[in-house]
Amino acid sequence: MKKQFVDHFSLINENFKQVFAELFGGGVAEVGLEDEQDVLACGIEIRAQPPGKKLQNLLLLSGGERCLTAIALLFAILRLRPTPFCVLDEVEAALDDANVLRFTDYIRRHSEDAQYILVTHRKGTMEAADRLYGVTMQERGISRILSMKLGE
Amino acid sequence: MKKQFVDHFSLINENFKQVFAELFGGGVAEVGLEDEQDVLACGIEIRAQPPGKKLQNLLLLSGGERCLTAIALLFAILRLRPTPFCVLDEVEAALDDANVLRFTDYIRRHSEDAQYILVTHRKGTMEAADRLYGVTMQERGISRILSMKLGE
Amino acid sequence: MHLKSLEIQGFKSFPERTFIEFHKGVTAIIGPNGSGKSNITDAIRWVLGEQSVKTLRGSRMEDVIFTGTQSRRAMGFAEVTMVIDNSDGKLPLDYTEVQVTRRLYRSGESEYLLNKTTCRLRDITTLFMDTGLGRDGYSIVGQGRVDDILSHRSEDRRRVFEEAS
Amino acid sequence: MHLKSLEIQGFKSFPERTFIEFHKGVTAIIGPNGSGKSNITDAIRWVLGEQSVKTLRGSRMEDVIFTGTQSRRAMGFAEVTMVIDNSDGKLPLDYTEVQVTRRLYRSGESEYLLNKTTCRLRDITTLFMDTGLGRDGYSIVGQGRVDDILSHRSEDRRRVFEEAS
Ligand SMILES: Nc1ncnc2c1ncn2[C@@H]1O[C@H](COP(=O)(O)OP(=O)(O)OP(=O)(O)O)[C@@H](O)[C@H]1O
Ligand SMILES: Nc1ncnc2c1ncn2[C@@H]1O[C@H](COP(=O)(O)OP(=O)(O)OP(=O)(O)O)[C@@H](O)[C@H]1O
Ligand SMILES: [Mg+2]
Ligand SMILES: [Mg+2]
Repeated sequence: MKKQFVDHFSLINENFKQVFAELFGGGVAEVGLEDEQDVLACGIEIRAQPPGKKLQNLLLLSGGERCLTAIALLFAILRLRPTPFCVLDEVEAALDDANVLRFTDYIRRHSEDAQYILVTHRKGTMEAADRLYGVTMQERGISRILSMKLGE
Repeated sequence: MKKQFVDHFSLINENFKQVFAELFGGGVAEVGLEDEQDVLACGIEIRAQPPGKKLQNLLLLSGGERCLTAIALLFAILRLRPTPFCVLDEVEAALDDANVLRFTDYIRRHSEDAQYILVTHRKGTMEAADRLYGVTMQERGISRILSMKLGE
Repeated sequence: MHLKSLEIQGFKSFPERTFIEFHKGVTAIIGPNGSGKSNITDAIRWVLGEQSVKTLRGSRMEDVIFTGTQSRRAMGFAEVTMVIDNSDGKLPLDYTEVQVTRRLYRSGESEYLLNKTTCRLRDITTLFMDTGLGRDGYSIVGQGRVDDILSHRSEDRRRVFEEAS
Repeated sequence: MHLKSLEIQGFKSFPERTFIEFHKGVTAIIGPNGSGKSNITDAIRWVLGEQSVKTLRGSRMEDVIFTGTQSRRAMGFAEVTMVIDNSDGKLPLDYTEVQVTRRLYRSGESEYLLNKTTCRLRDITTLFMDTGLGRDGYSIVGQGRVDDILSHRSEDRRRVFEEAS
C-alpha cells in the first residue's frame, strides 16, 4: 500500500519533469513528499523553474506559467493512469498563443487512443481539434448544438 | 454618514443598471442592501439577468457572463467616484471576442479625461489602445520594455 | 473504454433533446459566452453521479432543471444519458456498450438507469470508481479550476495522487 | 490627477533601470507569458504603499527584490518611482507634480521619498487615501481577481462600496 504509493509517486515525478520540460521548452520541475517519514498522510510539494529562471516560490510565477505548470502536472498524472476520456473546460485561458500551441501539440503527440473534450475560445485549440461542435443560443436562453466541419 | 452611504449606494445601483445593459446589449441588473434596517453593516447583494434569460443565482451564470457583470459593477462604482487612473490586469480573459469589443467600446466611449492601463493578451484590447508597451524577456528572466507604434 | 455519446434534455440551458456524438481524438466545443458549453461539462459530471451542487454551480440540485426563459416555460425534469464504449472491458459489466441515465424531477424524485434497468446512484458511482472519472477523479477540469492542483490546500492535491495510485 | 511615469529598478524581473511614460487615454501592456507585465502592476501597487505580500504574490517582502537568474546575480535592493501630474490639486500637496519613491534593501531596511524628501510609509498611504488608489481601493484589479467583486465574501465588497462613498 505504502510501497505502491511511493512507486507511483516517483513515476508521476518522472513524468512531471518530462512533461514540464516539453511544455516549457526546457526548465526543471518536480513534486516532492513533505515528510518522507509520513508518506501516507503528508502533503505534496510542487517546485517549478521555467528555463533560465531561478527556482522560486510557485506564487511568484506568472498567471500563464502557473497555468502551464498545472497542465504539466495533470498530464503527468494522466500518463501514469490514463482516464477513458478527459474534459478540459477553458484550461488554457491564461496562456499566450505560443503556449497554446505547445499545449495542443502535446495533446496531439500523445493522443493515440486517448479522448479529449476541450471547451475553448482559443483559435489554436480549435485548429488542433479533429472535430468541432458549436453551441449556439439563437433563441435566447436555449442552447443548441451544431456539428461543424473543420476549416469552417 | 448613513444618508450619504444610502445616496451613493442608490447612485451606484443606477449606474450598474445602465452599464450592465450597455455591456450586455440589454438585460437587467441591480445591487441591493441585504438588510434595510442595518444599512451601515449589512451585506450587499448582486442580481444579474442577461437579456432574454430568467433571473437566477449568480453562480449559474457562465464564466464570461460573471466576468462582464463584475466589470459592469466596477465601472458603475468608477462612474460615481472616478479614480485618477485604473489598472486592469487581464480582466477580460473569460470574454469571447464579441464581448471584448463591448468592453473596449465602453472604455473608449467613457475615457475622456480618464486613464486606463490594461495588461492584455487580447487582440481586441490592443486595437482599442492609444499606446502600446511590449514587455519582453530577450535575456531569460530579465524584463525590458519597448514602446510600440500602433499598427505594428 | 471511451465516451460514445451524450444525450441532454431539460438539463440547464438545454430544454430540447440534444444528441452529441463523440469520437476518439480531440473534440473542441466552442461558442459565445453563456451559450451552454460549460453546461455540457456539468451534464457529463452529473450523469456520472456528481452530488455536489457547488461543483455544478448551483445552490440546490433543482437548479439543474431548465428553469425557463422570458419566452418559454420551465421544464418538469432534467435527463442526461451517456453511452460508453466498453469493448476493452474496463468497466466491470458484461456489455460492450454501457448506457447510463440520470433523471431528476422538480418534485425532488430521482431515477437512475444502467442499460435501461433501474438502479441506485450508488451503482453508478461504484461502476466508475477506479477509472479516474469519479468524485476524486482528475479527468474533468472545470472552468477556472485548473489552478486548483497547485493550490495550498494540499489535501485535495493529495487525494488526486491517491486516486491515480 | 493622472499617472505621468513609472521608473522600476531591481523590482522583481526588472533588474535594469526601466522608465515607462504614461499618457491619458488607454495604454495596453502586452507580451508573452512570464515576461513581466503583472510585475508592472505589482510595482504600481508597491510604490503606492502595498504591504500585503499575498497581494504582491510573494511570501516575504524581500521577494520583490530581483533574485537573479541562471546568468545574472541577485540585486541588493528594489526601487520604484512614480511621478503623478497633480495640476488639478487632487492630492493635498502644493505641487503640480508629485514624485513618490519606495526602496527596499535586502537587509530589510526601507526608504520612502515624497518629492525627494525622506518620509514614512504612513505619509504615502495617507496621501493616497480617498483617491480610490489606497488599500481598499478599486482602481487596481489584479490578474484573476475580477471575479472577487461578485464573491460571497460580501464584507470585501462592502468595503469597496464604502471606499467609493
Ligand atoms: N436551470 C437552468 N435553466 C435555464 N438556463 C440555465 C440553467 N442553468 C444555467 N442556465 C444558463 O446557462 C448559461 C450558462 O451556460 P454555460 O456556463 O454553459 O456558458 P458557457 O458557454 O460555458 O459560457 P462561457 O464561455 O462564458 O464560459 C447561463 O446564462 C445560465 O443562465
Ligand atoms: N524577485 C524576482 N526576481 C526575479 N524574477 C522574478 C522575481 N519575482 C518574480 N519574478 C519573475 O517574474 C515572472 C512573472 O512575471 P509576470 O507575473 O509579470 O508575468 P506576466 O507577463 O504577467 O505573464 P502572464 O501573461 O503569464 O500573466 C516570473 O517568471 C517570475 O519568476
Ligand atoms: Mg463556460
Ligand atoms: Mg500576468
